[in-house]
Amino acid sequence: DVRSGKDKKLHGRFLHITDMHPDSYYVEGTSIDAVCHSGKPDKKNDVAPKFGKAMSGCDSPVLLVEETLRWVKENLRDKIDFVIWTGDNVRHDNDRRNPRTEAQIFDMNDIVATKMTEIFSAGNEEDPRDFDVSVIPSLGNNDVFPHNMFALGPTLQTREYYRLWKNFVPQQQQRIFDRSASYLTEVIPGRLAVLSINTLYLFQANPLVDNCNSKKEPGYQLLLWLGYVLEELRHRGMKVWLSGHVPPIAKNFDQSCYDKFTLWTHEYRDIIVGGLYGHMNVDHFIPADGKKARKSLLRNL
Amino acid sequence: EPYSRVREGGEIAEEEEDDDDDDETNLNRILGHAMTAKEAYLMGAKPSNKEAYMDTVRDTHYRKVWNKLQRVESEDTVESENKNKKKKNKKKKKKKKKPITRQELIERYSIVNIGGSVIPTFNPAFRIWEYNISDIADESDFGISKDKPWDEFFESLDKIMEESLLEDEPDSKNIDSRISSEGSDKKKKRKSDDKTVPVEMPEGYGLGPAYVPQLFTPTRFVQFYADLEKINKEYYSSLDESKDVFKYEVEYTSDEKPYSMDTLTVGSYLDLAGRLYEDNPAWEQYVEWSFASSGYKDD
Repeated sequence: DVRSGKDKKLHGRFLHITDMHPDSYYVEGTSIDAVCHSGKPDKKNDVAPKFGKAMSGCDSPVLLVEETLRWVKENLRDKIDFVIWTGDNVRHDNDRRNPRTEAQIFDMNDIVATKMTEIFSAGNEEDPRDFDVSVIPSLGNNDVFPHNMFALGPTLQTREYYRLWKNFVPQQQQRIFDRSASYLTEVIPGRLAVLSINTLYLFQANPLVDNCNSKKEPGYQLLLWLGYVLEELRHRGMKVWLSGHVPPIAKNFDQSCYDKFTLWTHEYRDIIVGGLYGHMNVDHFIPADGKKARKSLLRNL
Repeated sequence: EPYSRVREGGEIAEEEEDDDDDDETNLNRILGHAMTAKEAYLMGAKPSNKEAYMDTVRDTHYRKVWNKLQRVESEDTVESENKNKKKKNKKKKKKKKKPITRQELIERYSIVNIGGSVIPTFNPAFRIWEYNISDIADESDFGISKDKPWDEFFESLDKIMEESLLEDEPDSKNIDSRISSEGSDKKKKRKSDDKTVPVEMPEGYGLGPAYVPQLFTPTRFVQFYADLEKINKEYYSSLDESKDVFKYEVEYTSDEKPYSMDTLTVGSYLDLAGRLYEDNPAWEQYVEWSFASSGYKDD
C-alpha cells in the first residue's frame, strides 16, 4: 500500500454485500402485519421472530445486521481484499405511524458506516483512512430523502454523505463526490479499481431524472464523470469493477440513461471486469446487449 | 454506422424488427411488474410476483441469448455464409437469421450481477467473489505508479463538469465569452459533441478480464445465506440464551450444477443463460437459489 507504506497480502477474494435495511423499530414478538413494529400477533405465523422472518415484509432487525457483520468479521474479514457494499442501509418507509425522517436516514447510515469502519479498518488512530480491507459503499434509493429523490450536487445530502463516508472516499475526490456522490477507489494500487456509481442519477423512479441527454440532467453529469474516469483508467492500464445500488437494466433506468450506460460498459470491455448491484433482492444476472444499446441510442437521438 | 448497416441488410433489419416487437411485449410485462412492485412497496417489503419477474428474465434476456447461441458457427462458416447470402439477397430476401461467430456473440454482451440482500425479503444473503491474482503475486514493482497523481486528474475533471453545466446556460455571460473566444467553428462542433456517448473501442485493444481469462478475471463465487427459520427455531428451542445460533452457510457455488462454471467470463455466463432457458430442472434450481432457498412462490 503506497499510501500507508504497509505490506498487504492479496487473497484474490472480495465480498459483495447489499440492502441491509436495519430497522430500529423492529420489536421481537410484535405483529408481522404491523411490519414488526407493534401490535399483538393474531396467530402464531404473525409473530416477529428474534432474527427476522423471510418473506414477511418486515425489514431487518438491527440484531440481524449486527450478527451478519459479526459473522463476516469472524469468518471472512482476514480472507478478503475489499468489500463492495451497495447501499440501502435504512428501513423502508412503510409505517405510517412512524414515517422516516431525513435525520433518521443519516443517523442509521452513520451507525452502519461506523460499524463497517470498525470491522475493516486497520485500527490506526492517526490515519482513519487506513483500512486492512478497503470498503466501497454506494448510495441506495432508501438512503436519500425523500425516498428515491436525489438532486445533482453539491447539495446538503451529498455533503452529508461525504461526511459519513469520509474514511471510504479518497480525499482528493471530495469536490467530485460533492457533485455526483460517485467516486473511485484503487483497491489494488495502480492495477485494480472499483467505481462507486450513484445510480440514482440514472434511476427513472428519481423524479429529478428526465433523461441523460441534457447537460443539466444529473445522469448526463454522472455519465460525463464515468466516461472520463474510464478513459483515465484505460490510459493507466488499470482494470475496474463497476458497482452501485440500482442495477442497470431497462426497467430501472430512463431509456437514454440505460442505453448510454450500457454502451459505456460495452466500449470499455477491455478494462471493465464486471458490474455488481443490489436493490432488487433477487440473486440473479442479466446479460446487457451493448450493440443493441448503440442502435437504440442512435434511433432515439 | 449501425444505421447504414441496418439499412443495408434485409435480414439484419428483420432481426431489428423482431427485437422491437419483443421490446414492446417486454415493456408491457415489465410495466405490469413495476406496478405490482409499487403496490407491494406501499404495503411493505413483502415479495410479490417475483416468480413472474424471473420468468420474464428467462423469456426475454436468456431466450435471446439462447437464440443467438443457436446461430453461432465457426468463423469460416460465417464468412462463406455471408458471401453466399450477399449473392442470394440480390435475388430474394430470405428469412433465415445470419450466423454469427462466438466471439461476435460474446463481445456484444456484458453481465449485470444483482446480489441477494441481507434484508429478509427472502433469506439474508451475500456473496464472496474469487478472482485471478496469480500473475501479480511475484511482481516487485507492485503498486508503483508512473502516472500523474490522481488529484490532478480529479481537479481537471471537476473543471470539465463545471464548464459542462455552464455550457447549457444560454444566457450565461461565461458561456458567451468562452464561445466567442473559441470562434464560430469550435462553437458549432462543441454543441453537437455529446461526451456521454462513448466512441467505439479502438481496434487492437484486447478483450479484458471479463471476456478472456487473465489477471483479475473472476474465477468463482460462493453464495452464503442464513436460514432464518432454522436459526429462529434453534434459538427458541435452546435452553441456553447465550448459545450462538446465528450463522451463515454456503448456499451454492458457481462450480456446481446448474452453474457448472469453471470461470466467470461473459462467455460462461451466456452459456449458462442458454442452459437455463432450455433446461427446466436447471431453471428450477436457479430460481430456488435466486430466492435464497426461502421456498418463495408467487401467490
